[in-house]
Amino acid sequence: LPLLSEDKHNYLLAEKYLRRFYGLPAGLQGRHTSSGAFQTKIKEMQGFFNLKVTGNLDDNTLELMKQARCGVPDIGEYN
Amino acid sequence: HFPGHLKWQNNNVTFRILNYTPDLKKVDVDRAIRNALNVWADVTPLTFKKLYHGNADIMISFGSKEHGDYNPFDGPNGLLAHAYPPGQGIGGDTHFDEDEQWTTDSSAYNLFIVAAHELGHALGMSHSADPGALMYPVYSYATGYPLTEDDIEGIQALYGPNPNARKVKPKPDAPNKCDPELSFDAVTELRGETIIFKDRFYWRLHPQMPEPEQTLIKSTWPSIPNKVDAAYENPEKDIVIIFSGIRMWALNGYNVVDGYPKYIHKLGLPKTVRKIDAAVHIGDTGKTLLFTDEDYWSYDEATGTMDSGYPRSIEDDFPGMDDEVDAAAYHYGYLYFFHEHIQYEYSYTSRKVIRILRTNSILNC
Repeated sequence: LPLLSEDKHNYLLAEKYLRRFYGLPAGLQGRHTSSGAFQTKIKEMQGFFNLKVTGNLDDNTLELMKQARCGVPDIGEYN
Repeated sequence: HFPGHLKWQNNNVTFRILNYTPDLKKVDVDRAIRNALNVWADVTPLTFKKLYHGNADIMISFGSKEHGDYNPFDGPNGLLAHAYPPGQGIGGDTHFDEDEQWTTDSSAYNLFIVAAHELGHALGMSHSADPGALMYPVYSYATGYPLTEDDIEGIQALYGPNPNARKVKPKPDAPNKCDPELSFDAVTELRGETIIFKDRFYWRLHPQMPEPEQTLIKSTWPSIPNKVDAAYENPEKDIVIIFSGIRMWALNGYNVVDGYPKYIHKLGLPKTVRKIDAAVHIGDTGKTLLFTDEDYWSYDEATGTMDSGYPRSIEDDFPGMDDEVDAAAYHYGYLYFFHEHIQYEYSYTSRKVIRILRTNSILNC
């Protein structure tokens, strides 16, 4: 199978994290909306953890996403 | 809080432990859960009654991957546990990921710490952005009283204080990097990064990272104390020495070197010295300067001995400087002395203070 590039792997990890903890909408969306929503949610997460709010999946942000944590979302409803 | 400030309408809450993890003795799980509930009972009017049959408000269980609530766990690490806010049915229920290694100490995930956090959710607490708060979403091991002011204010906003409480002393919140009065406990380099210790936390400064990253000391180095007095890096040996009280630890990267802690007197300091205020290694000379009260010592790393003619007075040898030092760092011929909220940039060659800055200017404030 083609191995996922590291960037692709990191993107999928981040997408899963943001979906679970920041309400990133699941499922396929138009190219434009998905990158917009993704970036908005990255900013929300960076704001919560007092990281520099860049909207980019930088090392700091990725490192925090990999840390062991509680499964309850950081914002909004927990259904 | 959760949207709608969900809470139990009745202060007498019931709980039931449905199953147990094989990682721990049953009595250790019972104790961890009871202690975790007591953390919240101590600061509110809530009481917790244990049921052994039927339905309880808070149903506690261990499960892995998909465990019946459509919120699957993910195997070892990552998600450790979750809990539902107060309410009927699944409301209040608390689930622990059986694929984790549960412990009663710092060797893996401490069940008491995770349970206290999750039961906070089961009572209506959401996540805190304060890295020192119990309700901070990322796991970190810490000893001592688990609640900060932030946690206590949150739970008492829902249920009020405990009418019979003995006053508890909350853990201080995380230090604010832009507090104008901020002072440092210790500063050291670590493989090109700058590590700044303050209370139970440290900031990590990386040349490419615009924002310093604040972390609990214990979550990176569980075996070094929560209070660091001084620290320095010897880049030739690729080790950082951490001083706390009369003991010192050696770190090789993020690992503690075997054989430590040792007593600081092994360096040749007299027994009268009970604490080192600041330490800095001068790469150009191979000497490490150790500051205690108004004096300082010079330690020769190559020979492993204290230089003769010390201690000497800080004021005499570093004119323009304060007579005491909280922390010290050395960069390209300049010594940076931190004392209270002031930072002195001292030229080692021209032997004078070049600039005076605020301590937290190093933290982008």
